[in-house]
Amino acid sequence: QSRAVSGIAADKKQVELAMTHVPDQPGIAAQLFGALASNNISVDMIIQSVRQDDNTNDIAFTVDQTDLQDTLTLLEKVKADMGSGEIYYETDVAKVSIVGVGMIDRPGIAADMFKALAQANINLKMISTSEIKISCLIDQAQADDAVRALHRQFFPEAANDEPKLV
Amino acid sequence: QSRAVSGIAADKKQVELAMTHVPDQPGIAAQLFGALASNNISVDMIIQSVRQDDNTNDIAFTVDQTDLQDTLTLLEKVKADMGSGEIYYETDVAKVSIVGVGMIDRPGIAADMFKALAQANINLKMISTSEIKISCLIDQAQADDAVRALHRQFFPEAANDEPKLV
Ligand SMILES: C[C@@H](O)[C@H](N)C(=O)O
Ligand SMILES: C[C@@H](O)[C@H](N)C(=O)O
Repeated sequence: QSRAVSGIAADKKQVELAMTHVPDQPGIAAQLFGALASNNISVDMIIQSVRQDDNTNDIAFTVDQTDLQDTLTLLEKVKADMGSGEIYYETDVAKVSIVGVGMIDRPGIAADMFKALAQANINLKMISTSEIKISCLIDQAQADDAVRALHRQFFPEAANDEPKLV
Repeated sequence: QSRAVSGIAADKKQVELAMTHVPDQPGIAAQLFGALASNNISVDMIIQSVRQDDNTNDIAFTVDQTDLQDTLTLLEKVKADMGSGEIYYETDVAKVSIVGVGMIDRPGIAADMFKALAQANINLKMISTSEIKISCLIDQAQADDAVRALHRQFFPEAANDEPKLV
């Protein structure tokens, strides 16, 4: 079977933010990301999972660490305008990804990635997938361990080389 | 500025599931997706956002609707093995996406997508992004409205054509 994973990527320069406990109704995500776009803040990941039992939801996203202060100031305005929501953020995170082609058609690949990281005792804070990339947000302090673990998992023949970072 | 969005996609054949209130500790995601992979169940989206205040998290994912029953049976086993977690699922969902290139570098594109859907009174159940695709899970009943709204937003010059579905 041809190799599906072509490389491993680690990004230590992103920070993770979220507006939590926002009303799960039309227009909320539009209001949040409209505000970010109007202020020219580039967003990398946007992750929103299933709603909570109290009909609120959390909207998480990442920005470059250099945009943290501007983003926090903006979120305070959005929270005031919305009249609801809490602001959450974590700075010491890293986004680690496996990169490839057609990964969605290979059920085991995400599982293999998660197992490799679990064996290195790495907690997955956030998870997001696409056909060409499976990404996890983890503690920044564990980023190097994560890359090594993923390298061992997906490039075992290259055990003595430097990880193939993209 | 060159067009970033090249097409609109709608998939009405997926169902949304989640294991909710699982311990936010290493190995949990690995256990869940390891079980799915061992049973050859293909997963499309995997979405996990920030943890909850009680140190649990929710792990959401989608599968083809034909795999729903097998997946639910399997989740009951995983829940029993884990000794924790609840099973959540929704069948009447659709995944609508805008597809393009380099979309992460254009801050306003996700905002424009969310605004177009909000104006059509469509609630965004889940959100996931990559450089080439921004996807939202919505009510299946609103899928056609969603595609029309996105078409008006991103292909206004083609207002009288059929939406350019990929
Ligand atoms: C929570 C937020 O995504 C909301 N469901 C919306 O559509 O904007
Ligand atoms: C919730 C789940 O993703 C957990 N954090 C894990 O690492 O497996």
